[in-house]
Amino acid sequence: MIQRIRLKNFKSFKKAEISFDYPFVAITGPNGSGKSNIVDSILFCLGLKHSKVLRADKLTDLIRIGCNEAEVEITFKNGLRVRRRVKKTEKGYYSYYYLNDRSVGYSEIERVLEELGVVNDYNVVMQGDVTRIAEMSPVQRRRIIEDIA
Amino acid sequence: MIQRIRLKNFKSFKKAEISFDYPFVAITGPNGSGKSNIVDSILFCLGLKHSKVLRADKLTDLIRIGCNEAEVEITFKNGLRVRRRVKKTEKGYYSYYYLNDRSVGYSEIERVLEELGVVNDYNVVMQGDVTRIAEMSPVQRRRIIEDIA
Amino acid sequence: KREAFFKVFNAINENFREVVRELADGEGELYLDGEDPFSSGLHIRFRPFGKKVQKMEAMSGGEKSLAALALIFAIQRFKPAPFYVFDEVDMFLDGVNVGRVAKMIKKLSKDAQFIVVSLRKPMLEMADAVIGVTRGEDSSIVTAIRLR
Amino acid sequence: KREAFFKVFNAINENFREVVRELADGEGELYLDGEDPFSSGLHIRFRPFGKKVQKMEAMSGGEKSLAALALIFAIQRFKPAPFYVFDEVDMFLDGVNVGRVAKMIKKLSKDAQFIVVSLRKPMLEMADAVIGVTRGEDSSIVTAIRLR
Ligand SMILES: Nc1ncnc2c1ncn2[C@@H]1O[C@H](COP(=O)(O)OP(=O)(O)OP(=O)(O)O)[C@@H](O)[C@H]1O
Ligand SMILES: Nc1ncnc2c1ncn2[C@@H]1O[C@H](COP(=O)(O)OP(=O)(O)OP(=O)(O)O)[C@@H](O)[C@H]1O
Ligand SMILES: [Mg+2]
Ligand SMILES: [Mg+2]
Repeated sequence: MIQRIRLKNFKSFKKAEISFDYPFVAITGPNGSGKSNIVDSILFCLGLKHSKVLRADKLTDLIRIGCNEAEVEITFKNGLRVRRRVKKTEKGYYSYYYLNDRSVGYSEIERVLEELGVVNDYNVVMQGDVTRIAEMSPVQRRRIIEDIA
Repeated sequence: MIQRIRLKNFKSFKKAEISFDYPFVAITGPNGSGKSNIVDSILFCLGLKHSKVLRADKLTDLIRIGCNEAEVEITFKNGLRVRRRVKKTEKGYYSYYYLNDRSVGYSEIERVLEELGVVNDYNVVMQGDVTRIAEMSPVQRRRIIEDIA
Repeated sequence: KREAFFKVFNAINENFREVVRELADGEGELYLDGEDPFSSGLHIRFRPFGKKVQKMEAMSGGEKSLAALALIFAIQRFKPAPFYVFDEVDMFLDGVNVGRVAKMIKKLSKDAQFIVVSLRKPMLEMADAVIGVTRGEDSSIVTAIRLR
Repeated sequence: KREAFFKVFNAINENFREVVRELADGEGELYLDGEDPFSSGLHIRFRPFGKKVQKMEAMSGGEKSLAALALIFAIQRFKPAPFYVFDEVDMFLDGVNVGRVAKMIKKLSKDAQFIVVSLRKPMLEMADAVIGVTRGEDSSIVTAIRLR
C-alpha cells in the first residue's frame, strides 16, 4: 500500500526518503532518533489526527526548528501521491494538500482514503495507546464500540 | 538490607522463600509469573503502601484465592524479622504485625524502619511509576518536592 | 441504534475470542455490565493458557497489555484496512509474547501492509526488512535496510 | 516553609544535574515556572548528548522515561535508603540506555541493596545474581539463581 514516504523539514528530519518494499517492515533505532516522528508524518500527511495528538501544540511545531515550511509526501503502491505542506505565516500558518501535485481540499483526500479502504484511524496505534486502552475505564472502552457502530 | 523474604498464600504464591545474597539482584520471568507480586509483598509486609496501590480493592484480595490467611516475613541482614499476617473474618479481616515473633502495633514497625533508614517509600518504584512521573503535570511534580521538604 | 451497537459488539467479541486463542492459546471474552449498552461499561475477561479466568483489574502489566492488544486486533478485523502502523506495542511483553505477536503480524501481513516500530529482537527478527533510524549531526537519518 | 522547600529543591536539582551527566552524558536542570513555589509547576530541561535542550513535552517516549528515572535517582540521593526496589523501570529504553542504567545501579549497589525486576538482557547481565519466577500448576514458583 504505502510504497514510499518523503519528508522535508518535518520534525527531526531534514530530508529523508523511506521505501517500503515488503509487507512487514520494522523500524528500529535508539531512543529519540525519530521513529515516532515517522509515524507522526503518516498521520499528518493523511490528515488522520489533529496536531494535538502529534505531540505538538500547534501545527507549526511539526516544522523542523529553524525552518519555515515542512512537507510530507506519501506514494501509494497504485502510484497515487498525497502531499501535505505547512508553512509559517505572520499570523499563523497555511496548510496545503496536493493529490499528484494538484492542489485539493481535504474532502478530496478523505474521498481517496475511503477508496483505499482507510476508514478510521484504528489502523494506526501510536506509542502509549496500548497502555491507554489497558488503563481505560469500562465506560471509556464501551465508547470505542459505540464510535464504530 | 533484606536478607530473605518468605511468602505464604500471598497473591499468586503458595509457599516461597527468596534469599538475597548479593547487593544487586535481578528478578525476571514471563508476564504474569508473579514478579510484581514479590514487590507487593515487600510493601505489604513493611506497611509502606495501603492496599489500593497493591492492585487490590481490599487487603483480603492479597490472600491467595481459596485461602483464608496470607503471611509475609522479611528477615533483614541484622537478623531482625518483620512478619505481617492478614486473616479473613466474617465481617472483614484482621491484620497482625510481628517483630521477631512478638506481636506489635504498626508504630513499633515504623520505629524500626526509621532506625534502618527507610524514611519514605521513594525507595520502591512500582511498575508504571516511571510513566506516571513522565506524564505528570508540572504542578504535580512540584508537589513531590513539597512532600519531601 | 441499539441494534447497530450489538451488531458491532458481537462481531468484535467473536474476533476477540479468536485473537486470544491464536495469540495466547487462551480464552477471551468481552462483556457489558448493564442492560442498556449506552450506560454500561465494557469489561474484558481473559484466561491465559493454564490459568484461571481473570478480570482486567487483577492482571499483571504484561497480561493487561496483551489483552489490550488483542482488543485492537479484534477491532481491526472488524474494519480491515490496507495498511497498519504500530508504534512499540510490544514494550511490556516478555520475549515469548513478543514472538507470538510478531508471528501474528507476519501472518496478517499476507493480506495487508504492516509498519512496526519496535526495540525488541523477536519482532525485528520476524520482519521481512528492518529500517534503521539514527540521530545524525543535527537531524534524524534513515540508515540501511537489513533483509531477513 | 519557603526556606525548607528551596533547600530540598536546590539539593535535588544539583543531584539531577549529576545523574543526567552520568546517565546520558548530557545536561539536565529542574526549574519552577513561578515566583511562589507553592503555586508554581516544576519543569524538567534535559539535553541528551549531542542534542539541543528540550522540554519534557517535546521529548520521545524513551527520553521522557530516562528524564523521569533521573529525577527518581536524584530524589533518592537526597534521602538515601538501605535498599531499593525497581519494577521494570527500563521497559521504554533502547538497549544502550538499559545498559547505562544497569551500570549506574551496579555502581550504587556498593552502598545500598538493589532488587530490580526486569525483562531486558543488558540489565540481567549486569546483576550479581538473577532470580527466576515462573508459573507452576496453580501458583508462582521461584526457580534457580544464576550467578554472573
Ligand atoms: N489473590 C490472588 N490469588 C491468586 N493469584 C493472584 C492473586 N492476586 C493476583 N494474582 C495473580 O498474579 C498474577 C500477576 O502477577 P504479577 O503482576 O506479579 O506478574 P508479573 O510477573 O509482574 O508480570 P508482568 O511481567 O506482566 O508485569 C496475575 O496473573 C493474577 O492472576
Ligand atoms: N519540530 C522539531 N524540530 C526538530 N526536532 C524535533 C521537532 N519535534 C520533535 N523533535 C525531536 O524529535 C525527537 C523525538 O523523536 P521521536 O519521538 O520520533 O523518537 P523515537 O525514535 O520514537 O524514540 P523512543 O524510542 O524514545 O520512542 C526529540 O528528541 C525531539 O527533540
Ligand atoms: Mg517513539
Ligand atoms: Mg509486573
